[in-house]
Amino acid sequence: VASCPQQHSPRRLSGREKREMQREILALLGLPGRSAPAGARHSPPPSAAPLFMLDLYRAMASQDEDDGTSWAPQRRRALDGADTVMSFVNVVELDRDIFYQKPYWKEFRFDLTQIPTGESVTAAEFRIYKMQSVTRHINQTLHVSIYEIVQDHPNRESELLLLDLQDFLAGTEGWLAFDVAAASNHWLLNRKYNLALRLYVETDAGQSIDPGLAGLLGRHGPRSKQPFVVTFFRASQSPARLPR
Amino acid sequence: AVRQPRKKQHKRTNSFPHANRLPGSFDDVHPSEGKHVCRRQELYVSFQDLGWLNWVIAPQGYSAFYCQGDCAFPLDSCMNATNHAILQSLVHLMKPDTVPKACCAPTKLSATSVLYYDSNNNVILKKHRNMVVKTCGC
Repeated sequence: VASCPQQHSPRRLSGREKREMQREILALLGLPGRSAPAGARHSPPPSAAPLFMLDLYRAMASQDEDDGTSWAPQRRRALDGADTVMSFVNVVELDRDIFYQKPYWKEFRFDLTQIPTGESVTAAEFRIYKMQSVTRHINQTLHVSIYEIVQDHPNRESELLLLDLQDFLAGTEGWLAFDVAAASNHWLLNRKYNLALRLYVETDAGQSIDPGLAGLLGRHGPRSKQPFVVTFFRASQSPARLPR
Repeated sequence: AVRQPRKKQHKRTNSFPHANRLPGSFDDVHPSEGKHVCRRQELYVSFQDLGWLNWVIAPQGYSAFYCQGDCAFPLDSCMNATNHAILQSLVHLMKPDTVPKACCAPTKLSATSVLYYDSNNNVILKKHRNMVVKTCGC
């Protein structure tokens, strides 16, 4: 017969006990430490990713009450199966624009050193904001493709792996989301593959277009419209809790 | 403490002194004929009071619900109990020294989520399953 835990009377906590209790709350909630990261305190990060993550948080928090109709089924599935969702701000951006030879492209790099261990990727999206193209007819179809850079070579073209390809009208305006789960899996399994994502834009006729002229915003765009990657992780096992 | 204690709070002689307790407050305990019935209680931990809100984006605090009270079966029929709890209560009545009372414990749990910055300004949303007590029973 299982016995009930003893009902202890509440008592005054010492300062040390209080700090231990706070540390334990942090550990239970999976929070890394008490002090704020320097970047978060002094220079505000690009706000596109936090805003998107706040939307995800609200969706997750209201999961019991909400029927989820406002979310795409794919996003809903990813959210339901995820224990951790991380957004990665674009830290380095390279352009091969109209000042270079074709094909034109845009390259995005992310700091993935803090990817959690012991978790598997269930979904990952690269999100980039598209303004209406000013140089194209609004009804012209543009093919936007995302590649993972598998290997960089100094004197020849990098090895690329196609991740996703989508078609948009030149007049489209809003967030575009590309499936980059395969790249996230590679990055999770082996950090040396953490190179970059490369984006190309082409017309129906196969003509390369400068992504900037196609209306795709990079890290020099408004803070609320900067590109980022969001990755959904699922814990492979329950975290072990050490006794206090 | 962020939430004002309710009227009956001051009657609890064993609560933490205000200055030394963790930020938070206890819910009322409704005594039933001198006994505390099994029900859900709340200890609210304010992230704002702990100074964590510059890196924890949401929520502003955490309602650490827990279950507390007596399981008085089968006399108090209004309470939610499993057959096992009723049996254990009966056996406890027969052998109070050897068999403990039925437990007041969570009967339904739900998940909670935390949104925070890591040291690289990436944003992390962490979901913790079975963290929030929704209902208590015996």
